Amino acid sequence: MLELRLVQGSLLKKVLEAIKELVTDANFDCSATGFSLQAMDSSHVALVALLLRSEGFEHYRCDRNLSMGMNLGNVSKMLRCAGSDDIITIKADDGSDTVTFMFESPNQDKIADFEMKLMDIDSEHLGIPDAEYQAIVRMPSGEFARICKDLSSIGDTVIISVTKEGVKFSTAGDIGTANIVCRQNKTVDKPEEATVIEMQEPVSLTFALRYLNSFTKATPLSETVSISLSSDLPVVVEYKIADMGYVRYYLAPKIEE
Amino acid sequence: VRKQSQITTFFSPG
Repeated sequence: MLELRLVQGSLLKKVLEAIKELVTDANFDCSATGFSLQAMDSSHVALVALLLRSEGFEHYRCDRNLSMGMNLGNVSKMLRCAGSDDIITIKADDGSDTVTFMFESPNQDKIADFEMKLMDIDSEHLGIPDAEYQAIVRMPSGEFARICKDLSSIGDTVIISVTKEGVKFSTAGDIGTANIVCRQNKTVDKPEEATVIEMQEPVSLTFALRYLNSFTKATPLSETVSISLSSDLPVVVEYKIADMGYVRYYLAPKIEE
Repeated sequence: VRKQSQITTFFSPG
């Protein structure tokens, strides 16, 4: 028996919007720790890891570990039927091949339940080792989204370089080139507007912009984003979900042949 | 010329 009640149901709607472009089908794993997902895109270039900790739910009952295969486009269709202020409850019985999403309006005058068929998905779970990154950049998520969008109108790839001067995003295409430098800026009114660079050593990596643009679908989940870079590892782009967990995207770099 | 690497090059099943 599984029953997860999330008062801030809009979070779940935003989570689906953040991952459905990258991944078509995925297993949602439910355990005592929380509600999680790990999935790669179809070309195995990017990976998304989601965690919503059990403590973040108003009610969290998960009698035993359960993995539920879902088509994310279909989940998104269901959740789009929930109002933005609705309380969302996810329910499933042991051994059932369906999951139910229940939507309650804030004043309890409307209750809807949507039952969705589950599917069998073969997916390999990858071990992601803890790593010390050469550089971690924290910046406003809207600013990062703007940079990725702007650069993708010029080129297909971005070189992200971190030095003590700041973080530089560079691209080149048929019509020309573009460089955007963001300097560390801690002297802002609100902490979420700051750009903070923690650098152990300079690092420069090249990535496909279309994946980064896809990651920025998570922008509504968090005011800030952190970008962790090391020369021999995929970049980690993390959006924290307040009090609950995170959506982390991993993107394999483009490397010299 | 740079080639796109895959996540599975860096992370292994487990």
